[in-house]
Amino acid sequence: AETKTRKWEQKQVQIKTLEGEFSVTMWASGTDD
Amino acid sequence: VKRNRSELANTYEWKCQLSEPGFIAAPVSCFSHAPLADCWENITVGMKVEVENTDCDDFTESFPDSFWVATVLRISGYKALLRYEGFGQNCSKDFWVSLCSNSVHPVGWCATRGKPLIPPKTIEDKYKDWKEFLVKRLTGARTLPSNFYNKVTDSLVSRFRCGLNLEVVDKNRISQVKVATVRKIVGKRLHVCYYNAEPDDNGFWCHEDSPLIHPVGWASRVGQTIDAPEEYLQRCEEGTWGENDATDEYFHVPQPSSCPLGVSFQEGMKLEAIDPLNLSAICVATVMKVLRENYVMIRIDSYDEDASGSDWFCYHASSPCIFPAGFCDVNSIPLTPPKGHEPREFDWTTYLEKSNLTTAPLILFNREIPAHGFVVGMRLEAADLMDPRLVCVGTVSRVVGRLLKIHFDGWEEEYDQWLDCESPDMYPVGWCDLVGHKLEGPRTPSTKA
Repeated sequence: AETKTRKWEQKQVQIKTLEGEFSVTMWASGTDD
Repeated sequence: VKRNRSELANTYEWKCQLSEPGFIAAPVSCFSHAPLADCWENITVGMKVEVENTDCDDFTESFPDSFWVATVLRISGYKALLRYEGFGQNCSKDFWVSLCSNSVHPVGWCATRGKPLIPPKTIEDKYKDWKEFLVKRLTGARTLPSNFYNKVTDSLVSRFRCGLNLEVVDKNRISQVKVATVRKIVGKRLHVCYYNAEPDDNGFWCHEDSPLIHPVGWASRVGQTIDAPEEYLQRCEEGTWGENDATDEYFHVPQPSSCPLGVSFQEGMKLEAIDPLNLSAICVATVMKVLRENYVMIRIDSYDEDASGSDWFCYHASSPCIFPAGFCDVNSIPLTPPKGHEPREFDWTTYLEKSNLTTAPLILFNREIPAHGFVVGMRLEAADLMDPRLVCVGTVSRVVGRLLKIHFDGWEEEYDQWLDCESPDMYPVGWCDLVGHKLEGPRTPSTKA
């Protein structure tokens, strides 16, 4: 489970459409560092 | 990767084959030397990306380029089949793209650049406000890491650079190495030019992890013959290296021997080996000389007589390309017998008894079989090692433990190559496109002519 936590990180992602901006929670593989 | 257009003229694109029924590409993670191989398992079907929206009106001044979210439907090597979000089961606008190209981004990339996502024309009237739909589709889904493109760029960087000197198997005399200089690097494949080469000599190509290249001073250290200028040999003796000399740290060190003390390859021992001059053949061979650091000189017994020793070839004892006597028989692989013997009639036991010969003991060979993941029918890109500047489309046609038979599409079986599953001369589908190397397509009737 620890490995999985390190591998996939939850992150807030900003989305911009023609109607406006909002954010969603997505998963990204943990290679950001 | 920006490359000269003329170099990439007529490069083959997999496009038309990718959607064929039964097409299966070897996964990127099978190629440990390939860019992003270590993190490719995190690239999965169902992942969302932001990608150029080509289903739109001509570019407007306010939005010169248009992006939308897409889902990864299939992955073949570095290529992915994408479907724009909102298309449901409609596959009319599905498209293949290289996941590493600069037109594919993690979700969120557009917002950081102030670009609004613009829905494709086909579905633009489906919703008045796309927010609710996108929140539903994107929440909890996976996307690429925000630094994915940097990862791609980093993974393409070679540890070598142009101008470095190294020792390379002499393509004109395979029993020796020759000093050479790196002239060009494409996708970690090195184009080297030999010292003292003829003006029309086009040098040699190999991957930076190839066992055919060695650090400066290697030949004199292990006892291999080298062709080099006097000044270089002098430096080898003194151990004085310059900034343009590729020293040990640039190279992979072969596995040390795990044999019990006293057991080692000896001159005269018989074995089976991939013919370095015809990679479709595994042949009866002889250990001609034992060098230092577990290197051995091997001669293929089916070659014509040549007392000069120019046809010997250097293999490391841990090489996966040499096998114990009987390997081919056990695995139903045709074995090329020694010169003067008929392939159908050759039998190891009779041969050894008649000539009072011994075979190299089983324990000396690398018998480790990694969980490589290759299966018959998988498609890939592979260097033609008889002309290694060419990278061609190929198919895994046999798997024998860690040994793979690579068939070059459209060519006769005699052009097949036996390669180890960890060979750095094989690449995932889309590798050439990613690194800017020309890809040779399958042979067609016109190319045959």
